Amino acid sequence: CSESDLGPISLNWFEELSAEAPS
Amino acid sequence: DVAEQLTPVLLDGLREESLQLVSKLKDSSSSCAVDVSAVWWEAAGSRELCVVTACESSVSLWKPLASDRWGKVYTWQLGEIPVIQIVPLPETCNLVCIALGDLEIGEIRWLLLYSSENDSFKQSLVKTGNIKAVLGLKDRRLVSSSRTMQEQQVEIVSLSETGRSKDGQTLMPPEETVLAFAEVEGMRDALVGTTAVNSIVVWSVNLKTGQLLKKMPVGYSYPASICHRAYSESGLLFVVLSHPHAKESESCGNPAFRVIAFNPKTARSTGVMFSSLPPGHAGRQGDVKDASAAAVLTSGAIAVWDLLLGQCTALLPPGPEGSWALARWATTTACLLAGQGDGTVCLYRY
Repeated sequence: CSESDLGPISLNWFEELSAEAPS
Repeated sequence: DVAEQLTPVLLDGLREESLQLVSKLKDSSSSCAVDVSAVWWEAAGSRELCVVTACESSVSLWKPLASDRWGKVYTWQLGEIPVIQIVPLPETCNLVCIALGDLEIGEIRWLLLYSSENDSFKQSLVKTGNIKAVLGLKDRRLVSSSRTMQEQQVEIVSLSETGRSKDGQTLMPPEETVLAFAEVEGMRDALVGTTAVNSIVVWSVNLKTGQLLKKMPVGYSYPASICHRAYSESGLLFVVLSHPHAKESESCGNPAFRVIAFNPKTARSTGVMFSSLPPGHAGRQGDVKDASAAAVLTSGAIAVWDLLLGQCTALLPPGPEGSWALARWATTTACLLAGQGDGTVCLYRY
């Protein structure tokens, strides 16, 4: 699969989603 | 008839040789095998891999003896509610978890193999309710989803060394019912689940929060998918799913397991690998560990797949004593526990 299929990929997806999530 | 149908597949040398019978145990007092599992039992400084067998009214612990024989160490009697399944707790010693109920799980219990307080085997109630899914986690923890008419509760409970339940942690529930859980390997604080409307949900389960981080669609072709395993690599979340209700198609055959890569940042996904049922087989009840999957098929055979190759690597036909009813990996994929309805359990080296 290519990045264009899946959109921009982040190695730190878990930390970034945790920071964005409402507490 | 079934054996004849399977012969062409068994003639493939790889499949014939990849499972080797190591030993067999038979519970002569049981005629209603429900589940089988393996557990580490540590006593007097030594650690042994033991087998746990469950029938509707009791659960037994077996330890290895000399000459590939097994001896029953202890049997817990469970009362009126039938045992539905054994819930393995990864990397845990001297502790087994069981789910009891009728059509669905109504009760979860710990079975402590050995209590240092009074040198005894004991059991204690962990949770009651309309429990839809339960999974044993590392560090003596257990996650479950349960429903009332109004709301869903997703909760992690943990158990102390002495067998007492510690305080639980509540996770933010999605709107739809959670049907299965999987720990994200290598990420202690990440947990995924599959839901009744075919979504993957991701939680953060650190000590402070139980945030629901993301909900991602699996796709409409595979209703009620069940997650078995999850791991993160190169910024993608890989999830191993089984598809108990997927329809057979000419292009894909009869799908048993898929590995899907999700981008958690965008919720987009793509299929990575696809494992089909052997031709002419239907139905499955699967168990996944690492890159290996095992399932009992409706023919009474057990099939084993390499999920990374997308290939069936072994097929164990029904034996002369009857069909297989249970297939579970022991603590590693080196050992497959294969159970028959009469309480016979065979250990195969894979």
